[in-house]
Amino acid sequence: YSTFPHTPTWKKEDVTYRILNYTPDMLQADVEEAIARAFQLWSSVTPLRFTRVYNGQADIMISFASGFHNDFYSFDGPGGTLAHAYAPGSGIGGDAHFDEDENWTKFTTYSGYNLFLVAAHELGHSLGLSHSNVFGALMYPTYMPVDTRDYQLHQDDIDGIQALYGPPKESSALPTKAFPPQEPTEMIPAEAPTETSPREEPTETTPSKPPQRPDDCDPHLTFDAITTLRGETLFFKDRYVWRKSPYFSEIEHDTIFSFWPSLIAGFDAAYEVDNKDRVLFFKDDQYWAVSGYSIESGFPRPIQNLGFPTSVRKIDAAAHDQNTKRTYFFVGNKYWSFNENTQSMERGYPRKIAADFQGISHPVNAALQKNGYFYIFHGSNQYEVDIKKKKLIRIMKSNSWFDC
Amino acid sequence: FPVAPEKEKEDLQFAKKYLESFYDFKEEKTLFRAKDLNQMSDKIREMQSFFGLEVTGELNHKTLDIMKQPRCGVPDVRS
Repeated sequence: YSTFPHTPTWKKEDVTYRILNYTPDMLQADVEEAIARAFQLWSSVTPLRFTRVYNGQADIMISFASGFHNDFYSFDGPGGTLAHAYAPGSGIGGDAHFDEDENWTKFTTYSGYNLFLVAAHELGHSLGLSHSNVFGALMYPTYMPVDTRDYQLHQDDIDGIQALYGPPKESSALPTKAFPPQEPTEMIPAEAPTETSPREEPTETTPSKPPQRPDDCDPHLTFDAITTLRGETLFFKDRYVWRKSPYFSEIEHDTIFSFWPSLIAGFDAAYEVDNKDRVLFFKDDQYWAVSGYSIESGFPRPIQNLGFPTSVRKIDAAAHDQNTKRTYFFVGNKYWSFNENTQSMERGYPRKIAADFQGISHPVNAALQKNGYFYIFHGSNQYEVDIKKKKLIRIMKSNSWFDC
Repeated sequence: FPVAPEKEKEDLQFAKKYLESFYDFKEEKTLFRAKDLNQMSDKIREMQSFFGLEVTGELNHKTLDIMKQPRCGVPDVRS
């Protein structure tokens, strides 16, 4: 993260904002909700409280404008620059301007820009953050169409804003004041009690504390999915990724969002088809194909496309055998064998896991193929299996890869 | 794939404006064209470093792709 020169911040916890005008692209109520949600992102991780006012000067004045709009930074028509905002200060300080020549939308689509996402970014500037070079951070300069249903700030954004204002006071993580709209008043006194009309409880409030990543050497650590990817090995749990690479000795910690922002966390299974530079991720009854960072078009697809009966609603784990070009899918107490060459399930499956993989408990949480062995994970144990002979070699802790 | 000459000039103009807007590039008209390009190449390097691209100082496709992505109007660096 970075801040503006001389680190300007608001020298108070109660900051006011005013919406000066609206975009015709969205309902007024949707504009107001998007902006209130954007403020809520920041208030949930700082002591700051944001009060909406309807008249006079507010700290943060929000407006939509096209081309030249009375500051030195004219907008440039559709695309290009979407919005900008000013660092905390008097006058234009803190103000956020949105380019009316863009198509503003309530949800993330590929034909417009999600106002909540852009507003959240610009309000980061209004509060004193500058741009971050951490890919996936909200304060990254370029727009990234991500799913905003349970949008959470990136850890880099949280670190940045808390460097300026500190963490929230325990009881202060309250919803933004003056949401929903109240009668226009000159100024809502800072000490006014928080009023939230029963009519519109805020329904989507960002949890103030994202779940923590388990320790590498937690003896009870289990994984949702594991896969190789271009010579590295990625271990997934919730939204977290443990990355083991031959290029650096330490385990690197990332989030799924930082690699694939539009994929929802909590995979069921993953495997790499290495000769195609392709990794498949499975969640519920859908799967995605990625190549590096980019998600192949036409995904997600239903897992039934792979040949599963409709009775199978999710899979537990998957591992690909590079030698036979077969992928094993583990579901409950059974497993399927999928022929990657013919892109079809093999006859005679599903078979019982216990029949061919003696000594291995189910359900299988994750599976990995590496160095000619399958590593089948159940709870906090993993079973090293000779793929050819399907013979159990040894049992280890699931996190033995982390040099604990 | 090699870029067509006309397109190249257009891209160069676009890149120049981008670097002026977001990387504090100030085009100083000097007699020595080579010096101009050096200054711009420095700024391209700065932008490539910021976005985690391979730092070459050259206006390659990946660099141009990022420059053409919709973005925030606040500069990434400032003097």
